[in-house]
Amino acid sequence: GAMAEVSTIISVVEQHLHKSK
Amino acid sequence: LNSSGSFRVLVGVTGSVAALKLPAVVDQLLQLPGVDVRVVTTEHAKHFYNHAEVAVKIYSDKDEWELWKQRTDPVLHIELRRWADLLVIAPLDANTLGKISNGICDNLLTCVVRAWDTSRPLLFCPAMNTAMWLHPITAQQISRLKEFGYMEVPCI
Repeated sequence: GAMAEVSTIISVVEQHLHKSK
Repeated sequence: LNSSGSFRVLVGVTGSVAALKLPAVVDQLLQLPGVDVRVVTTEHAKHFYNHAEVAVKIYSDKDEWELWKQRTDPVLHIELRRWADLLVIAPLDANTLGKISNGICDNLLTCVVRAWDTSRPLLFCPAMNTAMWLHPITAQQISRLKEFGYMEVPCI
């Protein structure tokens, strides 16, 4: 039950950032 | 993008050991161009990270109560809901997962979630020990959150 890698979390946020543009 | 021109990310942090990654999460978010970051913490989460290592404003339950003195004062969880373009809860512990899946809102973070504008993305990153993870209610609660339209970033 370890949290997702930080890099994975950042890349999901980044996808939403690009969608918002 | 909102009128400020930035993409505003609100990071929710709860009381799992994985909360020790908060400074890294915030640092890496700040490296994305045009991203503004704030943090909402639960009281238990504070145990796992060093406040001084987090470069952005951290809100906690105390701020919610201190901000409101009279009827015309703003309500913090509503202000934060309005402010944020995206909410990412990392880590989401077993207790807060249980609360959110049942609509319970007894602290600043769960109030933000309860008031969340579901046209904006809400990401959650579950983290708990294996024994708790294997309890059959975990899968039910995660599936409930997905029904609400929230997006899971699965644990490893």
